[in-house]
Amino acid sequence: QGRTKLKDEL
Amino acid sequence: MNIFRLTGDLSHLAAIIILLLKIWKTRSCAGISGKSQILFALVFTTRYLDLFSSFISLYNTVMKVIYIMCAYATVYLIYGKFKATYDGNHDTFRVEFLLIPVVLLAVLINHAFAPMEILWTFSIYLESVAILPQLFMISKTGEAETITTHYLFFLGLYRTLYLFNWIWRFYFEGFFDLIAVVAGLVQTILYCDFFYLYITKVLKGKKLSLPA
Repeated sequence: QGRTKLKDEL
Repeated sequence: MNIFRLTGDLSHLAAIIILLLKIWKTRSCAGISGKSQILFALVFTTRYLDLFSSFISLYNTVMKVIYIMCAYATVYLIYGKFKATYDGNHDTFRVEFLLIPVVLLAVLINHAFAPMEILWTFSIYLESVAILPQLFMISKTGEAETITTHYLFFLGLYRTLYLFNWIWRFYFEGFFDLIAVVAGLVQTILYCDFFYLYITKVLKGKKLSLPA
């Protein structure tokens, strides 16, 4: 789940 | 979103725009490493494949489109429109020495052995070393145009700010990604030598010239 949060970064 | 990530993204955007304007206005890409720009275009292409598959926010989508368009426009200007001014004799860094280890690392060390995940990991690792051809070229020519040093400063500053963004997110959101942080640290460390020269020389109005 932490992974998808990173995906909000450019 | 936090202040470090926002200022980081704006610093990154500033760097990309400064470079594009420098080449466009001076109609010359002298002193610019085309190889680094190709690597950056590759970084954005492999990282933003989810542009059409997942919508995160208007900001996220707009910035990704701008980054990709500017990256390819820059590569086109260097190898297309102004290729007569491209200094190929000094842009000689062997990028295969970067690409092969980065591909191997992305396949071996990632969060999931899935195509999108490996491409994202590849782009993170590649971005951390993509500036090396540019820094190598400056060390070979022994100097850099002042506008080019501003480009490098904002480019280096962006990932430095992202490091603070990750500290912030770890502290306030309990979020942490070792791959991004380690690669970001490597990327920032590569700029340290340049930051020193930029602060001690360029900010004092001198030209950036490396001891040949």
